[in-house]
Amino acid sequence: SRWAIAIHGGAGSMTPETMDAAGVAAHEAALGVALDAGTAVLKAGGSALDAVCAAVSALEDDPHFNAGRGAVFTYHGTNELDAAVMDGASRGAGAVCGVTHTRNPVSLARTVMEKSPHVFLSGAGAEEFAREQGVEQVDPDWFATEARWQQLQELKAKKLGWFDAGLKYG
Amino acid sequence: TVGAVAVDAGGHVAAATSTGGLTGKRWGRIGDSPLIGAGTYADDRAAAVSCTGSGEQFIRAAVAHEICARMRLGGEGPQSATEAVLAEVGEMGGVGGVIYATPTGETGFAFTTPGMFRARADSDGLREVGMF
Repeated sequence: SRWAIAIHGGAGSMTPETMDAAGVAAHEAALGVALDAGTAVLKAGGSALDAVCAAVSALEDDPHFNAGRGAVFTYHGTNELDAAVMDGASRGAGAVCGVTHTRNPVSLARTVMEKSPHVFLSGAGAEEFAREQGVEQVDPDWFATEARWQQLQELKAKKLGWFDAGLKYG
Repeated sequence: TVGAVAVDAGGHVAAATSTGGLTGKRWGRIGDSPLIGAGTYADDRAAAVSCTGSGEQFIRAAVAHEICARMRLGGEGPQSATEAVLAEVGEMGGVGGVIYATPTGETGFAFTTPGMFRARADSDGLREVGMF
């Protein structure tokens, strides 16, 4: 009868040297909101699947984190989102990649798991499925933030090569 | 990359992961996050796992499934299995972090980066947030 939840929230190039006290407090608060979203589900007797989806949806909606709103930019200045979900009881799984209009990609991944015979959908096809299933769609501008845009410009200026690993903006 | 793992009062586990990928990625590059078995995996016989880090190495090490397989087949504990698989990722030149939850109510994490923003809570009253 014991429940538990853990979350991670990647925010890009943040180290003790690059984040001030206000930044630390803001990120801690945002993590707390997502943790509480998942915890509320479990406290009420809800499923682990509902809990992880609630927590990740909260993280996707918060511009501090690299997922959903606040996602990093591709080289061509777009936000392309990927997500997956898996239920340990049934080993049911759903995943999507390269979506650009779905507000909460984790919700679409869950819909793939529950409403399709497939596990992994990509790009335009995934979003066609999302629209058919009534998964919330948004203008791509929803995902864009100025901070991530500046990170892309910095990366391009430094011409680091294949990845952003040197800057750790992923 | 963000993610969550949980175990409910029925002892069932689940994992979810979501990401925008890498800044400046090209050619439709996809990392480990949406790949079942690499960045995300859940199995009531072992654990739920969500990963963040250098996706190419996490894909090659099939990190999330590998942690569960070491637990299920080798009887290894979750922390030991997680650290061992992250070490394999390191041998490939990768870095990152992992969170896990087990059907018995354990949660934990490990990371090989300067920080991994994380938080956890459980029915015993634990509630903690950590960053570095």
